[in-house]
Amino acid sequence: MNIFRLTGDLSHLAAIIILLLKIWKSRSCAGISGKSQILFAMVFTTRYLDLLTAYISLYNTSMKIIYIGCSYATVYLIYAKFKATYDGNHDTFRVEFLVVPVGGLSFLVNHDFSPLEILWTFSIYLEAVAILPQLFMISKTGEAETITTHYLFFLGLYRALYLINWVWRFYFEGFFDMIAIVAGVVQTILYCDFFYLYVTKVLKGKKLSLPA
Amino acid sequence: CHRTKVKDEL
Repeated sequence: MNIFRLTGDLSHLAAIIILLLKIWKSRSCAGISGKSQILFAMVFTTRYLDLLTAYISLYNTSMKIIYIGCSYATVYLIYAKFKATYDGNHDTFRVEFLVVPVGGLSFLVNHDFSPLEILWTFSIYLEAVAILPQLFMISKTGEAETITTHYLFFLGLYRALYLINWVWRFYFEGFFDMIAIVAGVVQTILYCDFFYLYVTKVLKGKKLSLPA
Repeated sequence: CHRTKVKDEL
C-alpha cells in the first residue's frame, strides 16, 4: 500500500460520502443521475464478489463493504425515499449502450475465462464509463450544484491517484494489470473536461454552468 | 500478460 493508493481510496470514499450527505441533508437528489448510481452499484457488486472467496485484509474487506453499502443506500435514496425529487426527465442517457458493449468486451478481453474473472473485468470496464449518464445530465441541464461538482472532483481524483499508484507499483513491485490500467486511463480522460471547468470556475467561487 | 493472483486493490 503506497500513499497514492491510500489517498485514492480515501478520495473515492469522500466522493461517495459527499453524495450521500448532499442527498440526505437537502432531502433531494435533484441534479443527480440515478442511472450512474445504479451503474456504480453494479460495478461494486460484480467486482467485490471475491468478498465471498478471498480474504485480503481487514482494510480491504471493510472498504469493500462500505463502498457497496453506501452505493446501495444512494440508489435507495434516489429511487425510493426521495423519488419525488429525482429529475428523471433529464436523466435520459441510454445505459444499454454502455452495459451491452462493456458486457461483450469483458467476455472477449479478460485475464481468464471464468465467471468471477469475467464479472471482475466487466466491473472494471463499466466503472470507466459509469459516470457518463451524470456528465450527460449536466451537459443537458447546462449546470450543476457546487456540491455535485465536489463529488465529481473527488471521484475523478481517485482515478488519477490510482494511475500514479500503478506507475509506482510498476517501478517498485514490477506489478501491472493491463486491463485495469487501460480502463483507468479511459476513465480519467473522461474527467479531464470536467476538471478544467472545476478549476477555472468552481474553485474561483462560481457555479458550474455551461454556455448555452 | 503479468498480473497478481490476488486482487488487493479496490
